[in-house]
Amino acid sequence: SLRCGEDASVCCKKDFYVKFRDIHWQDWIIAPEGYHMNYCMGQCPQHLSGSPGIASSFHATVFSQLKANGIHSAVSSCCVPIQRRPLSMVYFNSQHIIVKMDVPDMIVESCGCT
Amino acid sequence: DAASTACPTCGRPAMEKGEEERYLIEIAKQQILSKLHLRERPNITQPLPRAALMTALRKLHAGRVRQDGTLDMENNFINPQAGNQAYEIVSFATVEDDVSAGISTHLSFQFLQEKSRSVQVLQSSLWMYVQPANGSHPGVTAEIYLLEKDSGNRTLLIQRTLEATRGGWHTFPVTTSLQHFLDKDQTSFGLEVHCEEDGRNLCGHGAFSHSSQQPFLVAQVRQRDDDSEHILSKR
Repeated sequence: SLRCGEDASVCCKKDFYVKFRDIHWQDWIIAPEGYHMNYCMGQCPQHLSGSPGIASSFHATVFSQLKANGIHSAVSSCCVPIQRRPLSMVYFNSQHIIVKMDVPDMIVESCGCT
Repeated sequence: DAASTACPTCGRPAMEKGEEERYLIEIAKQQILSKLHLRERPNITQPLPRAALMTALRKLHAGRVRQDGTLDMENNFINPQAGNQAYEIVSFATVEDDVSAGISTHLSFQFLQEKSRSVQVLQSSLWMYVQPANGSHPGVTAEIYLLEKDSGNRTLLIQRTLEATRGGWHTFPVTTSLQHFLDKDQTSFGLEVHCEEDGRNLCGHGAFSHSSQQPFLVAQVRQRDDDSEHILSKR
């Protein structure tokens, strides 16, 4: 999976980090100190569709059938997350109770073309 | 040129740099709030004493609290067997006046959010700081009672002899009692703690005059499956 540089033209992962102190959320979020809200961007030209690794989606299945049968269509492949990981958070809820929760699929690790 | 300034994915004209960052920060905020099932960010009106917070976190995540007091969260997940809806809560006691001539202490805990959802208590324990005994006899008998506010009943939950020559933290399992409480519609979970030595309350108000010794209750809970099925069918 590619990591986006300044000019992201091909499907890649764009790093984006929010520090809770910068948005004045550090008083209720005890840990971690910030959130990696990475996202996917960029084009998926036809020769890249399905690489790296197939994004498991209905769209991918249909698209590969079309391609396998040589049907050229206007359908294009999309740049989507193909690997995510959870984020463990410790925070105060509105009753000042400390909650520790593992929030699934919060951080995009890598992107690929469907 | 126009193409180079357009969004590579959707072709929309690119935003100003500052605008884009603000937009992404708003998305990040909304995503965190929705994943934590919060409508808005909680307002912390009574900051918890930092010492109490650090003690609780240190007890929960031994070895995970860095020197500067921040929490090392890498690979610090709740045990996967509990299922992915499991989470941990730490509730600090509201200490009510010492009763029966200062020999016992009433503690009450609030679990409003857990009450609104049907959750299953996987395990729960009360953490209590016990002052060192004067040493006239090595053990101190600690008794934990469940208080039923409505009926005024008091039920003995745990009776245990503590080795109390040195002060320190002790844990008392309250899993079943907390589950009963969450299943009934009571407002607060009340416990009475009694650990007396020669007329002195070793775990009473005086005992934790320092904020880092404030008692707290830890629970590992999971949303009940039937509740999440309900959500599925709704979808």
